Amino acid sequence: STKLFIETFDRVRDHFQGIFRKLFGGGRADIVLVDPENPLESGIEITAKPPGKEARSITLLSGGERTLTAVSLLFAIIRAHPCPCCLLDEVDAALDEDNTERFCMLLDEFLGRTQFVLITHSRRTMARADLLYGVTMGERGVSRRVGVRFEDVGENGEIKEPPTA
Amino acid sequence: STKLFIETFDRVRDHFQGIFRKLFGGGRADIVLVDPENPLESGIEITAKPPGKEARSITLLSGGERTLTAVSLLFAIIRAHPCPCCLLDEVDAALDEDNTERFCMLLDEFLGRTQFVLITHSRRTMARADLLYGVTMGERGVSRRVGVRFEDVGENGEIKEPPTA
Amino acid sequence: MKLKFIELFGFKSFAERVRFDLDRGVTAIVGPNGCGKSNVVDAVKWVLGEQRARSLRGNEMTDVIFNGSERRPPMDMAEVKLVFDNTERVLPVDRDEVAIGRRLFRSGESEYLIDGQNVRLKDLRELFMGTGLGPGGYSFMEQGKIDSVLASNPTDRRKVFEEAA
Amino acid sequence: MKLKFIELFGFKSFAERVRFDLDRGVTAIVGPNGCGKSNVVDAVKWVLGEQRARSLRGNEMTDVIFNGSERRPPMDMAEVKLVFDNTERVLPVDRDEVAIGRRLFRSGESEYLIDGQNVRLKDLRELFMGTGLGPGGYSFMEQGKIDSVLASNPTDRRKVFEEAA
Ligand SMILES: Nc1ncnc2c1ncn2[C@@H]1O[C@H](COP(=O)(O)OP(=O)(O)OP(=O)(O)O)[C@@H](O)[C@H]1O
Ligand SMILES: Nc1ncnc2c1ncn2[C@@H]1O[C@H](COP(=O)(O)OP(=O)(O)OP(=O)(O)O)[C@@H](O)[C@H]1O
Ligand SMILES: [Mg+2]
Ligand SMILES: [Mg+2]
Repeated sequence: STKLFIETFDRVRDHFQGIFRKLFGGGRADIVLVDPENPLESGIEITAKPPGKEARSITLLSGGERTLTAVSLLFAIIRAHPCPCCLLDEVDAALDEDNTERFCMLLDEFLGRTQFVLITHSRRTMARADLLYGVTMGERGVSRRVGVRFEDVGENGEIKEPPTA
Repeated sequence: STKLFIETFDRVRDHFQGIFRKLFGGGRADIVLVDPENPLESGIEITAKPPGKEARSITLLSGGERTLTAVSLLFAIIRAHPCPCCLLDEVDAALDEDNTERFCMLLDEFLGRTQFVLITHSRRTMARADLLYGVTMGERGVSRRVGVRFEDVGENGEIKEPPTA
Repeated sequence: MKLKFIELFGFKSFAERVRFDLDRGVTAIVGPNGCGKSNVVDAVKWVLGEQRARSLRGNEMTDVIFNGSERRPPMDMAEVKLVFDNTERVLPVDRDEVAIGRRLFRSGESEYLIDGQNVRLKDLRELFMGTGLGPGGYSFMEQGKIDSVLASNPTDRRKVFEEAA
Repeated sequence: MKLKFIELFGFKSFAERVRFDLDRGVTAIVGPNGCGKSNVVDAVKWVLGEQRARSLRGNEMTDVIFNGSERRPPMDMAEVKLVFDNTERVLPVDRDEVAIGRRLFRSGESEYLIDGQNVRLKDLRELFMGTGLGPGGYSFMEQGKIDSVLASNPTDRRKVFEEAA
């Protein structure tokens, strides 16, 4: 229904603005209905202005900036409609160290209501995990799980010496 | 013309098979005209079988395997039609350490005829570069270049102490 | 509601029975390219009722059954099991623990299980209605897909918001 | 033929005149998210004759002109210059060094330069015909686009090969 859509949209918008500022350490972002008279059919405009930069088309954002903006919107939706489990596959791929760190800090705010499974190659994300598993193919073509400690993981996620698991 | 297309296709195919084996340390791949009677209109099938695994649809390949397969094809085309300069923007994003290393070794085989500019966040790729530049935004929104030495770069590409450039 | 563990057997590269006991907070899964990490995400989508082979990177549903490696023959069945902590009674089942399972046989036959009882796919999907967990929605962010949250196509962008509301 | 340097002034985030002297082998460019690395790739595409704003992540061509930051006003012109070592006479110019340049003014006026001489866009593009260097073709692999080399759409996949032949 229209009323439900608008209520949800406004809540998502509110969360989006806050999460964006947190992930970027400033700046501002918004989502706007192009045709507010016609919410169920209207297009949706997304604007994002990283701190210190001018507002411009989101197509001009860098790869990492787009990821952070997308994550802000995704998590705004999750905050509006919490899901108990959230599986994220390499969402930090385009992020540098500082942005990865801010992303990990964002997860902390959702842990009350949402459980996360993250697939990652980033040591910084691994360092924030409560539990770490490695998947290996000791026998080619066949996946196995190893318990992994953070110290066993080399740069960029290769498992150096899987402990006897 | 048809003759030119078939000649180029066969050369690309030949290079593709060899480069794939090099990047994967084995396995095999191929490109095939679906309709060889009608080369200028035919669809093209790409097959890729990483070492130790069965041949299956390339849609089932992992993110890193797809990147390596795509790079094999891209470089096969470059070998068939050398271009003097090649700018690659974060093509190593999905690759783990070992695959990044093999990618860097592949570049060595092309250096005779092709000059490379690589944008990367990977320390391993940076280590293989002959020359390293950092781009920073000390003043927000304004890009500047700094000369960077490999020792100045932290994990995942952040520039720790830009030397006086 | 928390996911206690994910168990795979015969699902894609998991020829052996493998179980991932999850943390209540953040569990990270790491490993080299192609070792099977994203396959774990596919497994959770699938057992929650995903019916589109494309969404699991395959062409047909039987693509999810382990189809052999250099040393092993193909298997006849894929099975995934999820066990939830349901002490908060988020799921409409009056038990502290709820197990769901899905099996697919080479013949094309399927089985769907809730606490060991055979049910229809419909029942399994309805179990999660209203929890926010399911193959659509925001529980899953597949590898390489984070950018699609900012879809530039107006119809795709609306879809992003409609799934939220 | 080697690219000696790339110089940007007023192009996207490069409000200051910045020059990248390139190695004959591999030059790597690193830095945090959003600092301007991919803008350098856009700059080379643009000066070689790219006419599609979309291919430069913009909506209109004037999007490539520095349009301000929190401390600086927009600029009126974007300029990119490339200087080539032409001792092998790969370019049809009888000089050891060839400079090409492109300027775009806020008014929409454009200038194209070969060794300081004003030419038409057509002349600039024809200079590189047959060298393999140019906005199409395989000199550029943009961020996030490596996967498109394996395009699953048959028409897109044919395009990949047709540009090679
Ligand atoms: N039915 C199947 N039987 C056996 N192996 C399969 C099957 N389907 C897919 N695979 C294999 O699973 C592997 C892909 O695994 P997955 O996508 O989980 O890798 P990954 O760990 O996520 O790697 P990356 O870090 O590169 O993303 C492929 O090598 C593929 O061949
Ligand atoms: N016309 C312009 N004027 C000023 N700044 C611009 C202009 N066009 C784009 N930008 C800015 O350039 C930045 C993007 O730079 P770029 O894409 O090169 O980043 P990057 O270094 O590749 O980052 P990443 O590692 O995240 O890919 C954006 O923040 C964008 O706002
Ligand atoms: Mg993966
Ligand atoms: Mg970039």
